[in-house]
Amino acid sequence: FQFTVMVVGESGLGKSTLVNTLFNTPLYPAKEVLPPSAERASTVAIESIGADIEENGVRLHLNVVDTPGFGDFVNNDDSWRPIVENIESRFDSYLEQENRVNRQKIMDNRVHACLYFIQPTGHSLKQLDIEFMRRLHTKVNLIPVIAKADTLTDEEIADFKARILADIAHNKIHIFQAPTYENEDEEAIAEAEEIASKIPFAVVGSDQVVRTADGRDVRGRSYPWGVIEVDNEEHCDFVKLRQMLIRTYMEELREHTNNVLYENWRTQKLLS
Amino acid sequence: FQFTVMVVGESGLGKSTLVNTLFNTPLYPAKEVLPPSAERASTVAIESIGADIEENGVRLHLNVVDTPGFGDFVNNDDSWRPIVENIESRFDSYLEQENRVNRQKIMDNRVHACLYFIQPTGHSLKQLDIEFMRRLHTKVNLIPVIAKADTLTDEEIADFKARILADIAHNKIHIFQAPTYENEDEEAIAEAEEIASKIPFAVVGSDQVVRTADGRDVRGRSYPWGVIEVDNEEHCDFVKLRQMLIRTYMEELREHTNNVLYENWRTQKLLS
Ligand SMILES: Nc1nc2c(ncn2[C@@H]2O[C@H](COP(=O)(O)OP(=O)(O)O)[C@@H](O)[C@H]2O)c(=O)[nH]1
Ligand SMILES: Nc1nc2c(ncn2[C@@H]2O[C@H](COP(=O)(O)OP(=O)(O)O)[C@@H](O)[C@H]2O)c(=O)[nH]1
Repeated sequence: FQFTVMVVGESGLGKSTLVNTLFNTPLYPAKEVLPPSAERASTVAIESIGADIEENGVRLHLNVVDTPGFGDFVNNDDSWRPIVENIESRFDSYLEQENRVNRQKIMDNRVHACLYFIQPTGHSLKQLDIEFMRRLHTKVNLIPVIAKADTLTDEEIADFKARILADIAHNKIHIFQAPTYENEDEEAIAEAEEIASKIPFAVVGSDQVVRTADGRDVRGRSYPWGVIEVDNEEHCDFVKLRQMLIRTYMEELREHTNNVLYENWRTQKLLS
Repeated sequence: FQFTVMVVGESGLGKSTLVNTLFNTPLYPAKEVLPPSAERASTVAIESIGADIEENGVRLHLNVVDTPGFGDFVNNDDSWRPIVENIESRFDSYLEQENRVNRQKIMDNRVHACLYFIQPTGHSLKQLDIEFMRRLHTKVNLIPVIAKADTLTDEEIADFKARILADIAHNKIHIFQAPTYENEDEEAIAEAEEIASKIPFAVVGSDQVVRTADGRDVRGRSYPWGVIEVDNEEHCDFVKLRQMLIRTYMEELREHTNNVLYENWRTQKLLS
C-alpha cells in the first residue's frame, strides 16, 4: 500500500536530513551546491520522491513531497498557494477515480501527513508559520516539529513547546493528535499519552555515524563539546516522532485523511 | 567619547544575548513574553539603549541600536528602509552640527558598526541577507556574523563561511576588513591576519554561567551532551569578534565611518 508525507519549512532547517533519518535510506542525496551566480528560484516548487521500504514487516510504497523555496524569499505572501493547490489536486484525482465505473484499483496519491518545520528561535511561532498552518490544517494532518532542536537547552525546549501550543490554540489551528480508544489496554493508553505529551516534537536529524566519548558508533552530530545522539530519547524526540508517523499511527493518519479531511473537501466541492 | 553599534537580524537569532555577552552587562533584560493574543508588530522599529562602560581602561558611552521586526514578517520587502533612514538621519544631524557657527561640542551619534546576524542554515546567504547588505554597505561598517554557531559542526562552519564570502563577493558587497598598516611590527600583522581569517565570525552568546564537566564555571550553554564555552576559541569566534569590535579596531571603525562613509554621503547630498 501507499503512504505520502509532505515536508514544509524554510531551507536549511534540516528537512532532507530528517527524511533520510526517519526512513533510514538516503532518499535525499547530499545537495549539489549551486554557485553564487546561479539563478535563484522565485517561486515554491513541488518535488516528489518515491521509495519502496519495509516497516514492521510490512512492505509499503513511500512518497515524500518536498516544497523547496517555501519561506525563502523576501516576500513570502503566496508561498502557501502552490502547496494547497497540490494537495487539492490530489483530492481531485482521487475523486475522479472514485467516480469511475471500474474502481477496483484506486491509487491513493493523497498526502497523509504534513511535517511542518518550525525554526528554533526559542520565542514563538513566526507569522509565516501561523499563515501556513491556518490554510492547511483543514486539508492535511499537520504534524509540527521543532527543527534542529540541538540548539535549544532542555529548559528552552519546554518553554518553546508551551508557547507553540498556546499560539496554535489561539489561532484555532488543528494539529494531528494521537487518537486514544475506549477499550485499549493500559499499556497502549500509556504509550499514546507518552507520544502526545511530546508534541510538537523537538527533533534532530543525522544521516551520519559518529563515535561517542565512550566509543559507541551512533547516528548523530559531533561537536568539540560533545556528541548528540539522534536515537537517544534523553537528547531529542526523534524516536517519538518515528513512532507516531510510522510505527503506531500510520493507519490512523491514512484513515483521518480519507474519512475526515477528504470527505469534508468532497462535500464542499460538490455543494459549490 | 561615544561608540554606536547597530544589531540587525531576524528575531530569535540571539542578538540581545550576544550584546549582553560582548559588553558583559545586562543591557537587554530577559524579554518579557507577550501573550499569543497580543498584537504583533507589522513594521520594523528602531530602539536605542545607552550605557557607560569601561574598555581597556578607557571610559566610553556605548549606544546599541536594535531593529526589532526585521525579517520577521511574511512580506519583508521594505524591512531595510527604516534602518537606512535612521542611519542617514544620524548623518544629517551630524552635518547640521558641523555647519553650526559654534562647533566645539559635536555629538557623534552616527552608527560606527552594524552587526548583521546570519541564520545558521549551512547553505548560503538568504535573499533577505543580500537585499539588506547591498543597501547598507555604503553607509555603515558591515560586520556579518553567523548566529548560534553552536548548531554547526566545525566542518559545516568552514563550508558555510566560504560560501558566505563567495555570495558577498558575487554581489559586490563591502564588509568591514581589519586594516593592515605598512610599518607595523610582526606581532600586530599576525594578529590582524588572525582576526581577518575568522570573518564572518561564527559566534555563540550567553549571559549565564554554567559548570563544565571538569568543574569550571564559564559563560556558556549547557546541553545533555556537553557544555559550550563562549570564551573558548576552540568552540567559537566570540573572542575574535570582541577583539575586532572593541579592543583592536574601535578607532578604525569610527575613522572609517567619519572619513569614508560619512564623507561620501555628504558629497552626494551636497551635489544633489
Ligand atoms: N544542528 C543541526 N544541524 C542539522 C540538523 N539536521 C541537519 N542539519 C544540518 O543543517 C544543514 C541543512 O540541512 P538540510 O537537511 O540540507 O536542510 P533542508 O534545506 O531543510 O533540507 C546541513 O548542514 C545539515 O548537516 C539538526 O538536527 N541539527
Ligand atoms: N544555541 C544557541 N542559542 C542561543 C544563543 N544565543 C542566544 N540563544 C537562545 O536563543 C533564544 C533567543 O535569543 P535572543 O537573544 O532573545 O534573540 P533575539 O531575538 O535575536 O534578540 C534564547 O532562548 C537564547 O537563550 C547561541 O549562541 N546559541
